[in-house]
Amino acid sequence: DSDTVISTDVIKVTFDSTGLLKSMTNMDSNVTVNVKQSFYWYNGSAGNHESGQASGAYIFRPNSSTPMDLFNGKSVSGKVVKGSEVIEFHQTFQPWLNQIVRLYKAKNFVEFEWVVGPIPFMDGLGKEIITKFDTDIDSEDIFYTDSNGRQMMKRQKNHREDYPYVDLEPVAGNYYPINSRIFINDKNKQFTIMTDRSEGGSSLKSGSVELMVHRRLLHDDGKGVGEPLNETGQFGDGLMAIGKHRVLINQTPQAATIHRELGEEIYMAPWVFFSSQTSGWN
Amino acid sequence: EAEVETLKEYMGVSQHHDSITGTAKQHVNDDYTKRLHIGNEKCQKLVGLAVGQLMAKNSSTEGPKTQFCNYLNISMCPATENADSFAVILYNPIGRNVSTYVKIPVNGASYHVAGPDGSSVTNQVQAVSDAVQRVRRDRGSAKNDLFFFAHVPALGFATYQVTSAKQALKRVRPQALSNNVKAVPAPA
Repeated sequence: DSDTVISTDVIKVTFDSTGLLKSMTNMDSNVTVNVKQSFYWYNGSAGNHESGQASGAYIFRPNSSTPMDLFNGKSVSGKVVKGSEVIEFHQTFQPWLNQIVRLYKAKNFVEFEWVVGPIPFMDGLGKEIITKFDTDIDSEDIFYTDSNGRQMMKRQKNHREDYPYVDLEPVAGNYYPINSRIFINDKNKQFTIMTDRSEGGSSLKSGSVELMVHRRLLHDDGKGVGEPLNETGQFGDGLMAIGKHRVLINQTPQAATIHRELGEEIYMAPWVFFSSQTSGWN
Repeated sequence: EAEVETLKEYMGVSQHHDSITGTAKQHVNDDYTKRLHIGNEKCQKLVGLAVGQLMAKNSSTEGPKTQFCNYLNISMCPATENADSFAVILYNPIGRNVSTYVKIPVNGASYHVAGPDGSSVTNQVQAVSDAVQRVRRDRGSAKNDLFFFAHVPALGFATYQVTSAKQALKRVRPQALSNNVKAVPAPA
């Protein structure tokens, strides 16, 4: 019935009594962001009266703009695993959805390692799984996504620089490709999420950031594949996805330097080799 | 050249948008993946040889036989799961020094890690998480993960020697034990 706090000398993360994320503090840059994070799912459209277009391999078309929360409302059975180098908080949102929030002693980011799948579909509904962070950052309708890890593109909800935006798909119309990072900021603080692969994502309201991490759909989208995006995976019960998001919270003016450096280290991480030979060479 | 050619060819085939995004039929996607894996395997073997040669102390000695583990992210690596001692070699492709955490699947409960200069490196051993066990299913046998912090020079290598504490203990000289000197366990 009380908060759980895990921290290093640099970063402090607080979880509320249900085990959901509550706030993050960067003691170096003296920035605190109140933030709630959970996983949600959009019901993939099977086509409706407006359009027969179903959600599928080529098309993201949720049948409603409100994703369903995958938090059971009571507890994520949070568990702390603490050591000299790494401190972790293990969360279970669903039997098929876990997350480990990890702090490294000498690093200035928070690592969210998620394991999603096999996505259940016995209810006959296709599911498009997102992770969503709702913060107290006053970002209004502006957010930034990268272009192949280089230029950061300024995005604005329901608006396009290059053509008149028609609001046919309130969610999908605002999703953008993210190759390495998405961030929101106000004049004081910036909230950056570094991905470990290309994902779709957006900011659909001020202070909020969402990224799609896995999908399982039951209808073909009519674009030529001729089968639904329903991957059964190696074990036949459904593909599982495991991945990481590294989250940075910084004062806005310093944020770019920090995410540029981390982006390089993620994209070109050291190669790791092993050798059984331990003769006297180093 | 032949080893690299395979990956080059399959990377060429995979320029198709379906391969990049996995939006073709399932069996077509599986075929793209299989070809890339075949090319990847060949290149890993080649890179492993190159790393070995680069690390040989001089032309007469042979460098270490090195190997990759492709499933480190789900705590699977035959080279470390069943070994009491092994070397971890890191190559940094960035033009500046990098410090990074290494997570390695092991079966022991306590290890001694020596850095490139032979000094002890603090490390942490903890159980493989339920989440990763769920992905791994019945593959891999590691019960624990070993974490340590590594520093790798710009465009360079760093070698860390990992020895399980029980193995390290065996290295205490036998006569020391006969004098009833209490074996001091390797620093955690």
